[in-house]
Amino acid sequence: MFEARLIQGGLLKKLLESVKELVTDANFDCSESGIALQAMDNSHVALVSLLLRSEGFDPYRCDRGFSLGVNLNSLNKILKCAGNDDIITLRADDNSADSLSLSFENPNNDRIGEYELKLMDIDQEHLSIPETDYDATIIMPSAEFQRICRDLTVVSESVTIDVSKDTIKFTAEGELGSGNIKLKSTSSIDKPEESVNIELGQDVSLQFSLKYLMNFTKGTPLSEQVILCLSEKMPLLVEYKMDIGYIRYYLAPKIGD
Amino acid sequence: LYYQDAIDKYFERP
Repeated sequence: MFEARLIQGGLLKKLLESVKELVTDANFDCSESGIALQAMDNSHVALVSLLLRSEGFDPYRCDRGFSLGVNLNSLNKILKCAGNDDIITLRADDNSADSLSLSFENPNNDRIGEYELKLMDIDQEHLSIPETDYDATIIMPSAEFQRICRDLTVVSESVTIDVSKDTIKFTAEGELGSGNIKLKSTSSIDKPEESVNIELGQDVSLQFSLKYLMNFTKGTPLSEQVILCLSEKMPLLVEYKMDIGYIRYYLAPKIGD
Repeated sequence: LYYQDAIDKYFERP
């Protein structure tokens, strides 16, 4: 038996919005510790990894390991039927784990919607992601990162991210011209969520596809801050932390032909 | 010319 009741049901709605563009089908791996999902996009350029810890649910029950194969587009359609303030409960039985039950309770508990989502067998390989000491770690407002990606898309399909002592610079060059945005590290005691924090081991310069970064910024509503981790010749990590877990996006760097 | 590298070559298969 698997049962997970999420008081902040709106979080699940936002989470689905943040992965559905990148991944079509994925397994939700449910265990005692929580719900995890790892999937690559169709072109195997990006990887999404998300975790919702069991402590974030009330109650959470998972007797044994479950792998629930879900078409994310279908799940997203059903989750659109839940109100933003609804409590969402997910359930799957031992015997008939061929469907996932979802119930949506409104805050007054006088309207309850119940839905069943058919599950599917998904043969997905699970990659192990090693702990990495990154050359540069940047914590910045997520809305600012989204704006930079959106603005530079006007100029080019790719962006070069340069990190040096106290500056992160995003540069795009295209047929119509070029553009760059520099952010200096700042600290705001009153509003720490608005500051730009740069931790640097050594200077980094890497180029990435803006199309994928734009997709990653679908995670913006999940957190006021985004964490960017970069190392030379390594995938970029873009992370949005939530109270009950995280969503991490990995993107392989563009490399010279 | 640039091309986008594959992500799965950076991570280990179990």
